[in-house]
Amino acid sequence: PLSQINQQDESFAKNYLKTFFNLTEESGPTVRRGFNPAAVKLMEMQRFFGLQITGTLDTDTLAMMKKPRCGVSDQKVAR
Amino acid sequence: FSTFGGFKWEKNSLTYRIENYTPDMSAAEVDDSIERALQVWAQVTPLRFTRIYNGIADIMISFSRQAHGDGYPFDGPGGTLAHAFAPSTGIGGDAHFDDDEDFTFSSNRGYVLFLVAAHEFGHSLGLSHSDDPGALMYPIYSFSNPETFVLPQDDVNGIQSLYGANEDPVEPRPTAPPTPNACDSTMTLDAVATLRGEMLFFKDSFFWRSYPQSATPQQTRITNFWPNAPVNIDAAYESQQSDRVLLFKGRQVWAFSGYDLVSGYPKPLSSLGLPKTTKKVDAALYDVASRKTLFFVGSNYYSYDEAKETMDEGFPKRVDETFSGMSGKVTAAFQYRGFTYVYSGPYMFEYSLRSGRLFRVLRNSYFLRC
Repeated sequence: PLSQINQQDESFAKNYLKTFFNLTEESGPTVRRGFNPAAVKLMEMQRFFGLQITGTLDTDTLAMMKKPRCGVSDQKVAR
Repeated sequence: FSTFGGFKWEKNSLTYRIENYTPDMSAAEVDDSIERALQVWAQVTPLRFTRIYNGIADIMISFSRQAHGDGYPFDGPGGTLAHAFAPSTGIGGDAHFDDDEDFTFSSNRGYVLFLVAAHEFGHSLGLSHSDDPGALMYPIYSFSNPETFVLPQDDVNGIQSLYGANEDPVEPRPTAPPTPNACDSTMTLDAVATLRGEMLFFKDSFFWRSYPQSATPQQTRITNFWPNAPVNIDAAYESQQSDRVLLFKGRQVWAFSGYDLVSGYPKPLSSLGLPKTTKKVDAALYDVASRKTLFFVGSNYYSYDEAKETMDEGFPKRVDETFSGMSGKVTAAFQYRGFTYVYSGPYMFEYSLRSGRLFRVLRNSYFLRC
């Protein structure tokens, strides 16, 4: 449940998306129009790992982020 | 599989150099692990690797902690275990291992260096990450026995897309089974169980987790979830009486409470009261209403009282006496939202357990959202 996600988890997840899914800090008009790049990247990550695609940080997604892994980005490059 | 957009070495003879060692393993163990990790790729391509002891090699291998000069600092124990760079001059091809991790030669008490290195060398040769959970190039570490390791087909396809196949006459090697596909209509599931409202569908060394809100079931390795669980199991069920999941393989049963193997397990099937002659259980299902578990063995089934932990009198009974129309071999069974599902080959039969009435015959993939 979302209620178990705290601020520290949020920043961990943001850093994860920066490291492995190329989340960049957005500012200016796109942000003002409610477009949330972190949610888009989160969905990309959830799709890659076959998780439920919610765009929100749930416990399953956070558990996957905490698993030991390779440090190379997961950004899909064309086959 | 994925590649780094086609970055590859333009030669088949590559050099590697081990710059330093981790204190976790002997130098000989590190040497052997690195060499075998490179051979994983050499066996299926024309690539050949030669070790050098000084100067600059194509693949420079080192162990370091935190910031180590490449702009990608490591993060202490856990998290990132290693990283490597795509083929190119300079740092290209190099592999760095996080020495805050506990690397081991073969046990799953730490991270098996051979497995981590084989993955990183995939990057060194031009592969990016695969979203196939059975692939070596899947980004999440998972333990498998290095002595029986076989390069999965997804990785073979990937590396051969860059370098072609190994032309040398070598004796044929075992090939890893492909990662099972949930939507393969001919697939026979090994077992099905529930787990606190989720459904688990077991096949080979994987299972799919499906829960009511999920759009797609999540595929994962059984050993990622339960490190000391068997694979290619025969049966599974969730005992809501003891809040455990039990897995069956051959003459043994494993019990897990959460992620943990309950002490004393695995136990022989006879510990449940099954006859000592029982070679395997084909399927198991827990009936919520009666708090009894049914064990399907061949054309018969037994009834186990979870509260008393004893087998009920009057069993075994014939399956087709209770489950009308179930004449084939039972391959899996579970109960979900009051309906009892008994699998036989690629089909799933939906029953009322109380009346034995057959409602529908469905395909195995019914709950797998194909």
